[in-house]
Amino acid sequence: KPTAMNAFDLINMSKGLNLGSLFDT
Amino acid sequence: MGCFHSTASRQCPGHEDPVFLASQTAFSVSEVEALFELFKSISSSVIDDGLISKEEFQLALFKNKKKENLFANRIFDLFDVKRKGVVDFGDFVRVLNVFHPNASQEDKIDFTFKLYDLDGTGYIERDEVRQMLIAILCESELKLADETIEQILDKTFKEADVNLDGKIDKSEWHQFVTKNPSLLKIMTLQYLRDITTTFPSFVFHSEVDEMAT
Repeated sequence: KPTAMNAFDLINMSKGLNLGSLFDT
Repeated sequence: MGCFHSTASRQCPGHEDPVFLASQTAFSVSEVEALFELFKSISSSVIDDGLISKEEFQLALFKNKKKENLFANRIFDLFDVKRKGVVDFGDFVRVLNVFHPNASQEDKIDFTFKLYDLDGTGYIERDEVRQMLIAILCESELKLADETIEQILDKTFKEADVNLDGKIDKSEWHQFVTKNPSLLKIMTLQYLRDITTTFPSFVFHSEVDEMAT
């Protein structure tokens, strides 16, 4: 349930913050 | 030390000596060279100028250069240490170093603070967190009522904003992240541990004496 999460846990789900995809060359 | 000069094939703006970069970071010389293979591939994807533009960064992240994303922009701005609108190799390595599994927790916490302090005021403010929440909801096509967003903000600020001034300062952020270590997950890239196996071709381009590695 989103309201049980803190805002930053939700924000961190952004693909823009997950740099692992930089390594998929 | 410090007097190594790259030869012609390595000359590109901001390309620093791998031995020097390794001495400043958790990476070995071979790892810095492997990162150069990654850097070359990203920095030549749109214009082959030896620098990563925002468009190239987004293309590498999303495989789509037209995708606008608040967070990718934010991360790019933090890589763009010299504020030139492009990222050179030295800054690429030094910023990725913060994402190394062996980098210090302090550096990771500092980086996330800067990341979320969208306006650079020295505080993470409620409006900034709201803006980021709305951005992630748009990105994930998830719909939440305004009231639910405010509840999430209330809950977060209740936990993080210890002095109740409506904004999160650096020391409050430090305490909050220490209590919620999952928030630092995005700050560690396991890929960086075995970067030389991901980009083995660095061996063919290496210009550093094996003794130096």
